[in-house]
This record gives sequence, structure tokens and C-alpha cells, in this order.
Amino acid sequence: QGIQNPITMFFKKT
Amino acid sequence: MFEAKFEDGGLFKKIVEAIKELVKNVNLEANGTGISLQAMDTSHVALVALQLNEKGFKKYRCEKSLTMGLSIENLQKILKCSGNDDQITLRTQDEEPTTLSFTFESKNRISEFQLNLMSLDQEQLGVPDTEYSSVVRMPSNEFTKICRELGNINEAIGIETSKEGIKFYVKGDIGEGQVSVKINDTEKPEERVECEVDEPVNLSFAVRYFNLFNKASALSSQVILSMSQDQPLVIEYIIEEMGSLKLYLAPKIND
Repeated sequence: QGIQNPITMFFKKT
Repeated sequence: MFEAKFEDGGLFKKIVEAIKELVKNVNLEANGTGISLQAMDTSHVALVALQLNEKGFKKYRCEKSLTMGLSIENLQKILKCSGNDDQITLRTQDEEPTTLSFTFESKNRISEFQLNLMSLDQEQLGVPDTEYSSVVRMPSNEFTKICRELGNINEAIGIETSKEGIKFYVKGDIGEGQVSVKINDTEKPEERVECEVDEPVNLSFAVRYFNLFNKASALSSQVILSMSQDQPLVIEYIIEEMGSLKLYLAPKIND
């Protein structure tokens, strides 16, 4: 069913 | 000193109802421009972002930026003491508040509550401004229905855009199915389907996050899906006159 990446992989912590 | 009065308290209740399935503890940020909230779901997979502009409030004052950490579950317990037609005022006196006051006003009743706040050291995520290559606007109840129905067939839902419209599809163990929604420029805005497709996308998402978030469809008759290939999609519910509630979710990568 594929790999679910976390949103933190795309949006960096400020 | 912070004070924000919702003309329509029911709206605030719907917002909390929509996010309570996804986020547990959140930092409510208040400043001169309005109230915002950004929090990840417990598994750090999805991101919820709320933006309410001060112009949308019946009354709004915020002399100094404030961060108020609160438990959504406890906030809901307080809000359950209000009526859907109440005006709701949020207020705090201090610069480093330890409680947030609520006033619920209806014609013949006024209630006061205080919610204890907590200090949450939640880091904020920087959401880059993105030009999305496919932006679809469609009726929110139709999107909710499609996600719920196809979610029964498979846990991952495929979304394919084209200039003609948007196709939702599933391929599961029990079988497969697809729903194609065509663009239409009906004069009834709540039934309109619009697709701005510079680049078509074909992405797969864990539909359970959509189903959890789609409680927000009570906030708006339309939903906006913004997508780019291999980028997180944004599901946006516009909150009339006030702002918006967004969910960001990364697509599943086929292994």
C-alpha cells in the first residue's frame, strides 16, 4: 500500500 | 489583554469539532492580525493549520502576541456548555496567561468559564508558499461522500487531475472503482466544480486522514484541493469572512 512520509519531511521546523 | 468575540459561536464549535479527531494539544497564537493554530496529528504525518483574521470577529483586541497552549479535548468540554447560536468571547488579561476565559451569550443567558492552559513546546513548521500545478474546487459534501465511500474499498485513494475534471480511484483486495467528477460552471456556487490544471497530477493518499478532516465540511459548502506531483496536498475549507482551515498531507510513495 505504499510508504507514507511524515509532513516533517517536507516542511522544516522554524 | 486579548479579547476575541465570535458573532457566530457555532462556527468556533465546528472548527474545534473538525480538528479534535486529528490534533490533541495545540498552541493557539493570537496577535494583532488574528488567531492562528498549527499542529501535527499525533503520528506527525498530517498538519492542520487554522487562520482566523481579526476582521472576522465581532470584537477583537490583542495588544501583545500571545501563545495559549490548550488541550482540544478540554476545550471541547468547555464548548459543550455553549449553545450553537451563542456569541462566544475568548479573553485573557495577562501577558503570560495560565487560563483562557470564555463567555457564552444568548438572549436570556450568559455563562463564564475558564480553561486552564498548558505550556507546550511544540515547534512550528514552515509551510513554503507553493504554486500548485493542480487546484480543484468542488462541493465539500461530494468530496466527503467520495472519500467515505471509496475509503471503504481501500485505505489509499488515488487522485488524478485533468482539464476535464478530477478522478478519484481505488484498487483494493476486494476490487476497484473510480469516480470522475466533471467541471461544471453552474450558477449555484456551492455546486460548482472548477479545475485549474497547469500540470496534471496522479497521487495516492491515506484516505483515513481525509475522512477525519472532512468533519470540516460543515464549515464550507466548497472545498479546495491544491496539489503538485510528489508534494503534500492541501485540503482547504474557507471560513466565510474569517479565514480558513487547512490540512496538509504527503502523498503515499509506491514502494
